[in-house]
Amino acid sequence: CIEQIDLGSYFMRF
Amino acid sequence: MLELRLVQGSLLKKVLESIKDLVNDANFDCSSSGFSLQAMDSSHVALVALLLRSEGFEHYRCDRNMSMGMNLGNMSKMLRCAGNDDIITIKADDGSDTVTFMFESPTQDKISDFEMKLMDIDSEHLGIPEAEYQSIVTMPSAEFARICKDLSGIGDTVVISVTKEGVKFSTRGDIGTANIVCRQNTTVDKPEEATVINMSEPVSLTFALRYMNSFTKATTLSNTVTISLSSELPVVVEYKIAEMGYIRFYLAPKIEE
Repeated sequence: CIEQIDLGSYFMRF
Repeated sequence: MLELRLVQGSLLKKVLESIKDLVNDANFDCSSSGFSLQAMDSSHVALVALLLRSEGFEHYRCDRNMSMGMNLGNMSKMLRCAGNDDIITIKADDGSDTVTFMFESPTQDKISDFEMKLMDIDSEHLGIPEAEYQSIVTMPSAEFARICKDLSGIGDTVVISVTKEGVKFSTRGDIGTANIVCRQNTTVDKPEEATVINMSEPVSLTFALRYMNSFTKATTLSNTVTISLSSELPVVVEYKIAEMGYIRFYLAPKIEE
């Protein structure tokens, strides 16, 4: 199963 | 007061055409350094970052930092009314809830203005750290677009693998598999036809082709595209915009669970 990662898990949220 | 005059108005038309299907609404930020945008798609998987530097405008006046929320579909409808050779001026007054796009034909015999309603957009701003990428591939943008289009007829995802020898794009689907290898090729007549690989470590990552295909709508902005990959980071697909700036698309990978 291949899961799509969310961008927010990489970048800091402001 | 904001007034930005862009002689090569077609650049703004192309920018809108390349992002309007990815992002519905976005805040355009205007400061003394330039006109920029950062927005995520609704599924929070892809992000677009646009910068048009102030030096690239023939006239650039931005008295105070402004953020203008626009529906990109509506903005695109208005910009489509500008001719490809038209000069485009963006105007807004402080505190106004509208923005005006003025189009001038090169011979000044036709001048149009379109006023568009602004909207309040509560967008999430992400901090993107400067990063060292393990592999950076620069290749002709049309070639990259062709590969993404071709592979999307076969599978839903693309595996991008970079080694010293080249960059490989692979997919698999119900009907079979496909592998396309582009070798480093710097001995071409024109620099924009070269495929250049700067690699500190080999990398292999999987991405949704639907998004990659959407990014390639920016192909008209630049002859080349730069794809920056690291195993711990979203891929960056960058199209330079003449001397003015860039449009960068960030896409989070798909990971085997």
